[in-house]
Amino acid sequence: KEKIPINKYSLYVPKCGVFPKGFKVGSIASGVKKNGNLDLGIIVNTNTKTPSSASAVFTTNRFKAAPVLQSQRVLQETKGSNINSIVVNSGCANSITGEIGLKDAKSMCDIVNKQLKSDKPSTLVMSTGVIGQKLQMDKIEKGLVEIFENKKILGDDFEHWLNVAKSICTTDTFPKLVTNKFRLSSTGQEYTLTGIAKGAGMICPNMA
Amino acid sequence: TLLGFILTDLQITPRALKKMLSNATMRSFNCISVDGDMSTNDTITMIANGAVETNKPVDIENAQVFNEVQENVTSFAQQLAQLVVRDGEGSTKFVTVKVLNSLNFNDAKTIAETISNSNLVKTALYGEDANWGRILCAIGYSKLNDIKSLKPEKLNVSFVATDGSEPKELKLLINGVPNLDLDEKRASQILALPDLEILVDLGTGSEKCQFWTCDLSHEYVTINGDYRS
Repeated sequence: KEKIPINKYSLYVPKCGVFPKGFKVGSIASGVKKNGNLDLGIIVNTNTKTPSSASAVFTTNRFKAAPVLQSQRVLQETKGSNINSIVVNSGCANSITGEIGLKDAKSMCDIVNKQLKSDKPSTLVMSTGVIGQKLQMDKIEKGLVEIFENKKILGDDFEHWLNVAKSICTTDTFPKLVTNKFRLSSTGQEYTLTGIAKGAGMICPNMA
Repeated sequence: TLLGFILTDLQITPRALKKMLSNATMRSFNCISVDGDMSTNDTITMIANGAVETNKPVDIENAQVFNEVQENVTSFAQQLAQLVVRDGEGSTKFVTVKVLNSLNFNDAKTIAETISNSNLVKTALYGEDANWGRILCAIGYSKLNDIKSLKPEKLNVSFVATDGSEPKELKLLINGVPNLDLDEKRASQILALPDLEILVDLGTGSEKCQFWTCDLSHEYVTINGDYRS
């Protein structure tokens, strides 16, 4: 049977959104993706009044990629306190890359920590893309430095958030961005949740 | 690969956040399937920065507030997880597999997951073929923890329309007996919908689980036959 293609982008991508206070996000095309699309994103917590909390769930696949192992290590070390950034690249999964992959995943965190002037581990890292290839760290490092140096790249408006959602896509046909405000019934306090995800194939997660 | 992050300006203690994210993941990201494959990189991260001023952070001890936030985070995570399924490579349909009245949660989840991962169920959905036999087959080979969770004579299976049209539910199997008066025309109408539901009532208990899946198309093969190169 002939099927009419669905324009999923127009159906599921929002045109505006509300975002949590105290976060800045940025993305760049570092050149890891051959087609020149955005492939490197970062989320930074700019709120210094209270310590942040972080948590994560990870694949239960026995072959965990280097960024999974690195992020697990950071969360164990910090017990989920004072994590102030997440760095994500697409195009290369940094998976099944051995010692070099672990070193590269740690380097990604170190570069961000240095930019944020943090002498403690405060960055989590994620990667997605082709398995079994080394990260092009020269491109990643250059891209990360540019994100922090170019004031226009790091921001908190809708376009910045949408671009981060785009920067983590691989075979996705649309970026996945959800935002919502909630009010606590007991205190009346309003707060915001923003979520970004990527994924279209190799999807049946069982994370813990 | 599934990657995602959830950010909030609420102040939440690390232990409460860990419990919240774990609970939400169990009912959202761990209940989706596009193709049954698990990546080496799947990660969901959550950061709470406390930029919204509150008297004290959300913690497990304050059960009322904790439960309220947990509920919001879970439904929020479900929205995000469902978008991944809607983008399922080459997919044309979004399918909710609902398993009700199970003896325990784990077996409800196992059955929902097995149906969601069955290539034959998924290709039938793509072809809009009301092949309920494949659903039954998947239920039958599900690796259950407790065999008492599944009693054939108590099993009911239906397709459910989600567009408001009537009859909403089309029964395929009633108490273990195939519905011989199946309205094939109505079955075709429901299967032609872009969103539909498969409802499995085990009738052996009171637990339930939902999984979200999609159909399997020619396009999936095209996309995945050429990824690394």
